Amino acid sequence: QDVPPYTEDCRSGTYPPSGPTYQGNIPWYTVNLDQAPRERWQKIIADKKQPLTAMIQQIKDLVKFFFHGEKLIDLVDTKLPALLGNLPPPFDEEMKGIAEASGLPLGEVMLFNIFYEVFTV
Amino acid sequence: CTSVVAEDTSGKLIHARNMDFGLFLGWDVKNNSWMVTELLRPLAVNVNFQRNNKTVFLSTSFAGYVGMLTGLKPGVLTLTMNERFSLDGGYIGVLEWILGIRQGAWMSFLTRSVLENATSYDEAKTLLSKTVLLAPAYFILGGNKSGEACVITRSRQSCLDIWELDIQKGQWYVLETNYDHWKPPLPIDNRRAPAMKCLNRTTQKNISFATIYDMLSTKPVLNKLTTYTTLMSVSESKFEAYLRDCPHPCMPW
Repeated sequence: QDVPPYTEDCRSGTYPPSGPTYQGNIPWYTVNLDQAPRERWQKIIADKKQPLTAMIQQIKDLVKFFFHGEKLIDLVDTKLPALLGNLPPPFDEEMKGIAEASGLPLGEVMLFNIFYEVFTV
Repeated sequence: CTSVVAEDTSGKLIHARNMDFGLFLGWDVKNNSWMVTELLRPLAVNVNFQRNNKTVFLSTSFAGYVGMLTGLKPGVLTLTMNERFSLDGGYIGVLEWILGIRQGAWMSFLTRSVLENATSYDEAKTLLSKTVLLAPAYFILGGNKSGEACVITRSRQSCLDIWELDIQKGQWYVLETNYDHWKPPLPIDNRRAPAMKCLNRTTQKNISFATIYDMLSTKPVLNKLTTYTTLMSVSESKFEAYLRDCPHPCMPW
């Protein structure tokens, strides 16, 4: 159907995935739960640092757009990390490790992790 | 999101989901796409969580995100979470948490905790239905035996409904998008009816990874927000995940 809502008849023969709706396989990683929480995500973050930085920049841009200015992001960077200790283990330490490995401010890593909850409005 | 757990005629369960995220978070006019959705795709990773060199659970996640939205615990359960939009939404829970009222659990942390620690379908169901949350949610849970599948509809404080498979009554799948299953979906966002039409046309005897992937590839079940599709089977220890795109023309949600 070429006008909204762009419905179509039930597809068939799409598996194994190929064609324009398939963008590739998702890469596999191992996270060792025996490691210290700060170290668990380092390999993944080393590989995904650039797209993670781009994603968080986009969230910051949206926050700035919706709230007209930098003030809220300043609060995220300065005040949110102080609340990290209230998160249950091992999530607090894992986020610290992600911030260290990515070079991103801890508050912004926290913002990314709570974004799904906030978005349920 | 669209999540489904279906039981084939031999009693095996297949759990699958389309992960949709990024609605209203910046529309790229030039590329006809949601900016956040596009940026999430390269962050998608499959993670094998191990302890003592043994797999504890498998998950499709996003790099930098420590909670879980999709996962399989080998031999025990499969679990996905869909967003449930509400005025009493997660932003209130997050505000309360910032202000020091902290009895609620973060949804994706709870999901990960269940995948890591639950030892049975029933234990997972109890945890997901009784834990106080920061945000409303749908938990779609599958077990390892015939009949073990349900959709748990949660408000922040309580469990509103548990909708279970009922093979005796011909209910061989449970399917959840982002609306309470006992209410009609928003007319401009009805992915439920097309998904059910495809499953009903497939019939229980033909259900498989291939036919469920077909359903999840049908517009508008597949849409501009879809980042990945995951297919899981506890009984066959299979876990597959694929990055998705919905080239124009395609519904924005």
